Amino acid sequence: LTGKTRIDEGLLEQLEEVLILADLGVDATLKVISSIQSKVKKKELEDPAQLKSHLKREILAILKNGEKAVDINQATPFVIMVIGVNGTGKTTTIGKLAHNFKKAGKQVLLVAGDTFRAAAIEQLEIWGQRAGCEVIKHEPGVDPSAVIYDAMQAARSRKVDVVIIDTAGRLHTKKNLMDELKKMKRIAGRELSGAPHEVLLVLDATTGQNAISQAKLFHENIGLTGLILTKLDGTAKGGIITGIINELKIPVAYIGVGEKLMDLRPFKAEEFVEALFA
Amino acid sequence: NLSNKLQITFKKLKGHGKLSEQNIKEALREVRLALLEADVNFKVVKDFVDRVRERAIGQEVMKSLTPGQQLVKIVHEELTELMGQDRVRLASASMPPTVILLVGLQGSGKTTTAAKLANLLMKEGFKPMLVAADVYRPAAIKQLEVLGTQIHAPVYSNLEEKDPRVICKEALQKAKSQGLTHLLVDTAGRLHIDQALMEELKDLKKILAPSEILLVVDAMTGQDAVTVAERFNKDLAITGVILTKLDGDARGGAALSIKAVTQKPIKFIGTGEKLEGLEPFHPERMASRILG
Ligand SMILES: Nc1nc2c(ncn2[C@@H]2O[C@H](COP(=O)(O)OP(=O)(O)OP(=O)(O)O)[C@@H](O)[C@H]2O)c(=O)[nH]1
Ligand SMILES: Nc1nc2c(ncn2[C@@H]2O[C@H](COP(=O)(O)OP(=O)(O)OP(=O)(O)O)[C@@H](O)[C@H]2O)c(=O)[nH]1
Ligand SMILES: [Mg+2]
Ligand SMILES: [Mg+2]
Repeated sequence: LTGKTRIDEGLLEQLEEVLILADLGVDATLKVISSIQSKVKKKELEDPAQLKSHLKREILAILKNGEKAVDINQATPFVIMVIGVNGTGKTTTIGKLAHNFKKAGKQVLLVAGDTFRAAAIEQLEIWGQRAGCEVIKHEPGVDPSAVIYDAMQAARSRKVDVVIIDTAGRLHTKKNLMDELKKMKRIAGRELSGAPHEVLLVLDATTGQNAISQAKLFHENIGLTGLILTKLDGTAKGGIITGIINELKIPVAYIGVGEKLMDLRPFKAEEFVEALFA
Repeated sequence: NLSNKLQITFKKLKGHGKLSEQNIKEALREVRLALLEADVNFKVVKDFVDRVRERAIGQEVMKSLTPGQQLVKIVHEELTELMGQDRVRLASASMPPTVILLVGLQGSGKTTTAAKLANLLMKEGFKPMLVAADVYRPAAIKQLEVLGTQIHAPVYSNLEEKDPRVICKEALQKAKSQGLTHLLVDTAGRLHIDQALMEELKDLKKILAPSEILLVVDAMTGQDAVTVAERFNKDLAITGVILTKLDGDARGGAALSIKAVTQKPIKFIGTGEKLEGLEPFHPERMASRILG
């Protein structure tokens, strides 16, 4: 992006490539590029050396609106439901969240709401052991809403601070699975007023534009309060959250940067933009 | 979709007679956007559009009464050809067991796919054994054992052993002594940039001498598909790809990206969470899906 004397089509194409490769997606990329183009036309932006920093500021402005802090002090017990398509990192992220809240001195209860996938309950139990908190579970194959029901009773009687519900991975296009999730949310709210206080969608940073479809449908069906973007320790940039924040107004609470208990960070727009252009 | 967009592009030139370079330029831009929207890699799209451009300025489009339709037909043909052959078979070793090694990023569907392949092989009359070589992920071994039980396929595991190399050596011995036909090795998900774990795979390859090293990739993967596939291919010389979660609405452009950079065939697609959800790959269907 250097060595040019004015902003021409070639330079804008180079920018387009950077954004597309970062998985911003066609829509968000075209929006950003056309906004830059109109500034160039109006002579508000003329120096090619300024182009990259201007672009970064523009994207930063969008992402800054998408920072979310989860405040578990708003209610007790504070109930967090974790959802998303298959394999994005939900169960692992719940282990990390539990560790986070335990470090802050809170009592955490985990709920094995994935009663479908092979060894899902055992997997969550190991994370519970690592984080130092109990796991409410039933046998595999039971209605996950029954586990939620029991968990809400236990949360109240044990006076826990935070409850984190693990759910089975599911494709957003499967109506019966979305209905199952709706029922789980309804049962949580019926048994514990206000629950779930957060419904967080876990997105894999390697995902392309399908992430928008995922966010849209999960939001329409269940209602999202935030996102968690995982696997940012890889080479994928996760730029797709730009469009999700801008168009769907769903903020990002955390990012996952590895497979260990401490590999969770709050989402920070500045760091994210720097990484996008790295 | 692309057909409609191209119809609109070419409709604008009705009455101007001959198609101009500008018309073709606009039409190719629509093709480019359609592929980028399908998550095909930026550079792969560039090369692909160049290919199409050659045919787009040729007689078949220029002299056609329906240039839009003709161009879509060309794009579909070129895509199908690039996607490779129909129903490529699994390789088999000259001496049993045939070893199949499954590799890929975290969460792509390797463990489930290993069991699906075992299921398929058993239905074809073979005697496969699954190998639980993921010693890292919590309950990974249990996961494979539960799946193995569901389809009555033997699973080799060693809870005391922390080195996947030893597990693989032991499994190979056992399969040979029991006269089993196939060994399906499930490995831990890993990043292509994790040197130590990529070295581990290289060691497993030496020990197992696999007939197949299959890269398991999530169909919703975006631009990163190229970087991942190139690295796995460079380090291991993969023999094929399995694209999972195609029962969703991901366009699956990663399929084209991976095929373009590795030239390795996509052998199967995952079409569901149950163990029956594995189908042979059909390039023409994939091309239609990518074009939306
Ligand atoms: N590198 C990396 N791997 C991660 C991260 N988060 C999760 N993983 C890995 O991704 C894989 C899938 O994680 P899970 O927690 O099982 O994902 P899930 O969404 O619960 O999966 P399902 O319940 O099957 O839908 C595991 O191998 C995790 O270790 C991350 O931030 N970075
Ligand atoms: N819908 C759908 N889900 C799938 C498909 N293949 C696998 N899955 C699901 O994807 C999730 C991850 O599958 P795994 O087999 O655990 O993935 P993995 O690659 O072994 O994960 P790691 O070992 O952590 O790297 C699970 O919830 C599977 O049920 C598929 O074709 N369609
Ligand atoms: Mg899970
Ligand atoms: Mg696995």
